[in-house]
Amino acid sequence: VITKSLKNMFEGFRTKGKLTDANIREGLKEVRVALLEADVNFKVVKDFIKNVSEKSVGEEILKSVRPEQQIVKIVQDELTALMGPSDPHINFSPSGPTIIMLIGLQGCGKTTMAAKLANLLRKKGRNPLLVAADVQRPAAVEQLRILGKSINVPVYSDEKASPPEICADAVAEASAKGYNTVILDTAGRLHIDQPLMEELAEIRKKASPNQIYLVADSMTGQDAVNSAGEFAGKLDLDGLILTKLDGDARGGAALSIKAVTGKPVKFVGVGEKIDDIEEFHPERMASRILG
Amino acid sequence: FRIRRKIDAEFLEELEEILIKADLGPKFAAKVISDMQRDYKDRKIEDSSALLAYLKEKFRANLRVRDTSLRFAPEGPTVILVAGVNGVGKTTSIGKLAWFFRNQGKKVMLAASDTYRAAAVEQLDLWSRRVGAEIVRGSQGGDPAAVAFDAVDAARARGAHVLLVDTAGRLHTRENLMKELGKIKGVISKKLPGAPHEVLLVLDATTGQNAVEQARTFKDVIDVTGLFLAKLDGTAKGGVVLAIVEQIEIPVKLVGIGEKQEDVEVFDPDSFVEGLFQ
Ligand SMILES: Nc1nc2c(ncn2[C@@H]2O[C@H](COP(=O)(O)OP(=O)(O)OP(=O)(O)O)[C@@H](O)[C@H]2O)c(=O)[nH]1
Ligand SMILES: Nc1nc2c(ncn2[C@@H]2O[C@H](COP(=O)(O)OP(=O)(O)OP(=O)(O)O)[C@@H](O)[C@H]2O)c(=O)[nH]1
Ligand SMILES: [Mg+2]
Ligand SMILES: [Mg+2]
Repeated sequence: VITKSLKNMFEGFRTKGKLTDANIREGLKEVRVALLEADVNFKVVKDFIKNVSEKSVGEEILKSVRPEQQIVKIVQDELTALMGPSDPHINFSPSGPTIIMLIGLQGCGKTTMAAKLANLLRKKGRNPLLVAADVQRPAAVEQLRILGKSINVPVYSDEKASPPEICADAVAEASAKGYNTVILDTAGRLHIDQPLMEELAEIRKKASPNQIYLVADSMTGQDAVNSAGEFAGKLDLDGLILTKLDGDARGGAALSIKAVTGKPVKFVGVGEKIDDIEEFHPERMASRILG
Repeated sequence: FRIRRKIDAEFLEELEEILIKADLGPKFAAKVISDMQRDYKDRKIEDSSALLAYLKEKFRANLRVRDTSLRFAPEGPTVILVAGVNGVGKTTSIGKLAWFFRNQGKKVMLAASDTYRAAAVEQLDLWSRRVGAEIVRGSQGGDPAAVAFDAVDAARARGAHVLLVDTAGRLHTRENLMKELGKIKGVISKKLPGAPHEVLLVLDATTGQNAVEQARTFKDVIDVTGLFLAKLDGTAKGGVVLAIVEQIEIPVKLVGIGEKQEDVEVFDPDSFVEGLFQ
């Protein structure tokens, strides 16, 4: 556990006298390893450590009574600030349906999250329509249909049309039938798949989503910045959703993705059931990453 | 990476960055570099390109230390149990393996032992039709071990050469789900001595250090015999398998390089190691 070991390390230094620049740099080496072990991106860690060491090697730290506590606090505060602020608020469209589009790599949890979001928003008084825009994965439409049925939310699908057409038609259907929230579940895809990345731009053009959320698996490693960077570059993201936080992955990818996209984490997935969706808490994520 | 360079601090820092970015993990990368520093002093390796070649050979050798071939039953059906955490590519990898064996003229059967997730059985069923394999299924929400039991029976009775058992995704931290997986394996071995002949853990190549925990726990519960590294067609390097091969002692046997049936390859240490440095 980094914060305990950081404190212990500084404790050892302190009994020998005052904390020095060298002591602090040594202690931060341990923070660096902890962050990398937590899968935070290499460059993001480099910038973070530089930032914290500049803040802690200052005069006031070295003169204070319990300097090691202060450094631990700086690390935690800095991480929390980077992860936050908490922002679960969705900017609903003032007129017409609010269209939410979910995108991301294969298997990160988009389809499950689409149903979770639909359920959450319906409990908050919205009238949602789920849209099965993944026509390439075997039984993807069926998966969303079954989930929709389990929460009594209708699912729009059309196995003969292309994803952009499906989404455009679904929005028209929603306007006609009075659904004020439309959730577009798209097929998982690689950020380096040009035609499929172009398809996302096409969906955006045809369906004009109000909110585009990048869904990411919290156990993603160093590659998180590559994929997130590409998705963010191709479309204007409005937010991030982290999934599978019920596992024991430290989730450093969250920090990397936040750093490279600059977008807020709106929600997190904490299990396979429909109710397993929570608001994001930056300070909890920060201490999870630190271990 | 500029070749023919002097081995200096800057070179070692650059090397550490490459290894960490390839998901080798900071501690594993640090050990690789300190071992390497000790070795090159002894061998008087003068430039960085020679050092790089030496390092790549070490990685290749480590990946080859365990048998990377699939184990088959001496007679009767070969049973392959496939497990892993949620969304890594188990069902798709089974579809690919089914195609792989069908292509060799083998009779293949699939067991839809994911009785939990929405449309999991439908997904596997579509794969069975796609590749021409039989499928054994139970009822939605039913006992997954019962499906495995029936499938082993059917595989033997109908002369299937290979039986691939699909299981629900489960986080290794869920004790009850890991117990359930242990039960599925237990039922298979009781039904057919020697089975399962292969226990494959599917890992997502984009996963970071948590893959080591996944490997450790799954091996403890169902004695994993091989890794199937899926989604290697992305930009993630999958370097975490080096630590898994060394510390958890499970060989990488197969890789997934796409979403189509033919996007499966037998693991090749040479091209994998080259990929780490690209
Ligand atoms: N434990 C856990 N499992 C999750 C979570 N979210 C999704 N899953 C599971 O992860 C797996 C993949 O979820 P999907 O919703 O199919 O993922 P997807 O992004 O739609 O996948 P593709 O459409 O193939 O790209 C399923 O087994 C889900 O039940 C979560 O927060 N925790
Ligand atoms: N690009 C790429 N995608 C893959 C690969 N293997 C699987 N996928 C995709 O990953 C997603 C999840 O695959 P599944 O086979 O449903 O994964 P799973 O482990 O069975 O998921 P659960 O049963 O829900 O735990 C699907 O969209 C697959 O097409 C691969 O090698 N490359
Ligand atoms: Mg999906
Ligand atoms: Mg599956």
